[in-house]
Amino acid sequence: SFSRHFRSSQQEEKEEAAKWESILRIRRLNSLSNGDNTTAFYGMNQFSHLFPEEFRAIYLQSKSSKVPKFTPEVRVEEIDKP
Amino acid sequence: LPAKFDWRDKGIVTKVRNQGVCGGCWAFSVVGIIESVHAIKRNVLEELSVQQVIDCSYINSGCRGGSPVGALGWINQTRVKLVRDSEYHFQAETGLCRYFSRADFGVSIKGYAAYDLSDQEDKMKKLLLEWGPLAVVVDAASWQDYLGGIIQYHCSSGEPNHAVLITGYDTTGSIPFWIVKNSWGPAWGIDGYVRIKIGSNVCGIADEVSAAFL
Repeated sequence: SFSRHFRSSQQEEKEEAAKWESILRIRRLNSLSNGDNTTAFYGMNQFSHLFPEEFRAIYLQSKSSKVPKFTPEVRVEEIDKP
Repeated sequence: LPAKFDWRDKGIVTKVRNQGVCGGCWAFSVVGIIESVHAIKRNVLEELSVQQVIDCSYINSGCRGGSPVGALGWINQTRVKLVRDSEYHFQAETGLCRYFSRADFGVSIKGYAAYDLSDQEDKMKKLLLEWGPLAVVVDAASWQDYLGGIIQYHCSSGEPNHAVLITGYDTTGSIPFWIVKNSWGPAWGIDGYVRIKIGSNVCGIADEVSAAFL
C-alpha cells in the first residue's frame, strides 16, 4: 500500500512538472500569433501532462517511406479511380 | 477546382477515433482512406477494423509504429479484406492477428498510389477530389498543444512522425488551409481536426501522400 501510494505521488509530481513545462511552451508558441483568429493557437489539453519526449514516444510513431516525386507524366486518369 | 471542398459534406468520412496510448496512427490513416473510398464507390459508410491492420500487417510494428505506405503495400499485396470495426474492435495494443473466412464481409483494395507532392499542393487539391481523402505523414511535434486556428509555423518538413488524412481544403479566406482528420479523439483540436496552411509544405504535409483504389 505504501509503495503504491509512493508511486502515485511520484507520478503526480511528474505530471505537475510536465504541466508547468507545457505552460512555458504554450506561451512561446502563442507569441507568434497575430490575434486575428487565423493563426493557430495553443493551450492546455489532454496531452499537457506529458513531457514532449513522452508525447513523441507514444503518439508520433509513424515511419516515413521513400516515395517518388509526382510528375506531370503521371496521368491520374489512367489509374483506377475510387 | 472549387474554392472550398470537404469530403465530410458528402457523408463519406467516418467519425474521429482515438488511438489511445497506441502508436497506431499509420493504421488509422490507411483505414480512414479505405473507409472513404469504399463509401464513395459502394455508397455505404462503415467503420473498418484498425486493429486488424495493427495486428496483421507484419511489416509494421503494431502500436510501436509503422508506415502508411508500407501498410497500403501489405493490404494491396495480400488482398486482405478489412472487416468491420465491430467485428475486430480496437484494443489500443498489438494483439494476435485474427483470420476471417474469405466468404465473410470485407473490403480489399485493387491498388494504391504514393507520391511526394511537395511544391505541388495545387495538384494535391485535384488528387483529393479525384481519389478521395489522402493519407499523409507530417511533423506533429507542435500538435501536442494545438487548440485551433491554422498552423503556419512551428512545424517542419523533413521530420515526418505522424500519419493523418486530408479530407478537404478551404481557400476562401486570407489563409488557405487543408482540413486534416486526426486520430486523437474529437476533444482534440477542432472536433478532432486540424487546419494546415496550404502552399509552403507546412509540417511536410505534401512529402508523402497516398491514396487507395477499390
